[in-house]
Amino acid sequence: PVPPGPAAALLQALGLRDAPQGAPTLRPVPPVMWRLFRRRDPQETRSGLRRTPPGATLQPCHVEELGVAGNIVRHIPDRGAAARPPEPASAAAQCPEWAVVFDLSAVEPAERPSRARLELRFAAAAAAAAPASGWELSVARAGEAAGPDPGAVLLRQAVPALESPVRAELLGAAWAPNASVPRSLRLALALRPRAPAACARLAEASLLLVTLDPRLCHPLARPRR
Amino acid sequence: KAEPVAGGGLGGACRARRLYVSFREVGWHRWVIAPRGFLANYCQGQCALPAALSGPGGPPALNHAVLRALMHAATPRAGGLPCCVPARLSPISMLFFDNSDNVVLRHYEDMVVDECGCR
Repeated sequence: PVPPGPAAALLQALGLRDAPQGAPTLRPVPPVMWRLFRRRDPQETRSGLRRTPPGATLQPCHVEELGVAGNIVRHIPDRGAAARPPEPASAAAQCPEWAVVFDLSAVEPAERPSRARLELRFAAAAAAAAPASGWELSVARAGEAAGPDPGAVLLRQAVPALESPVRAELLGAAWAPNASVPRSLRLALALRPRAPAACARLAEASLLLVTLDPRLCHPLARPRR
Repeated sequence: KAEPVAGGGLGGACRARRLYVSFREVGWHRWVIAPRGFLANYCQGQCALPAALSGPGGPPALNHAVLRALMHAATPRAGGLPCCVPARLSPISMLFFDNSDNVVLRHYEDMVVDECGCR
């Protein structure tokens, strides 16, 4: 229940439906989220107190580092990770497919998506045994049935190496850019080596979703003439 | 934590006073990752002349505020003084865990009073 009194009013002013209970599982804050926070509030983090440099005006409702409009950035973990069976070592022809599930129910209908970046990290062993010609990532819509099923392929992308996270832009592929965000996103991923090589193993999947809530967005006040 | 106003009255001319909002005090420290709090500040003070005129480097004075201060100086009963309110604000960002175990960064406009003015 929403706490009574001023705390409820402040929560509402911050556009939060209810007081979050804190992370059910303590997990580290992803570096990209720290970087984005520090980009916006460098004084706060370092000194613990806020000071605005005179004349500095950050463009409201814009995420400079990602180059898109937005005032809410969410790092959404894959819900399917726990249910994924351990992968058998297999020859390239039978590389496994992975079902990933993202819970987007926290996104409000008024929020307009401006970026949906899938980020995949693979186990180091596969990175070391990468084929010279690289890999091909395919992302398909997974059906409601348990486990991945091929479904419609949303995008294919060449992946030269696996040392750094593999990123793929889903906005425009998984749902139309001007459509509202679905409540849940189920995908079937496959990473196939272009030449015979050992299969890669998915270590972590996450989604970086940027949205713009126009209700919390004021146009930049024009300087007085 | 707020800066105590000297003498318990309106505390001299209109200007920004320190007000630090601690999320621990509000009981949000379990779900707010950063910041731990922020300097929201607040405006307080007299808007009589010359305070109704803007200070050096401050926001330009509103003619109406100067008019009211003049009227008050001439005939105090003819309406009150202008009000001491925020004239320039700046945003903050908050990093927190939501109820779906997502890490969320939200940007909020107009959360910190940088300057006060008479209006």
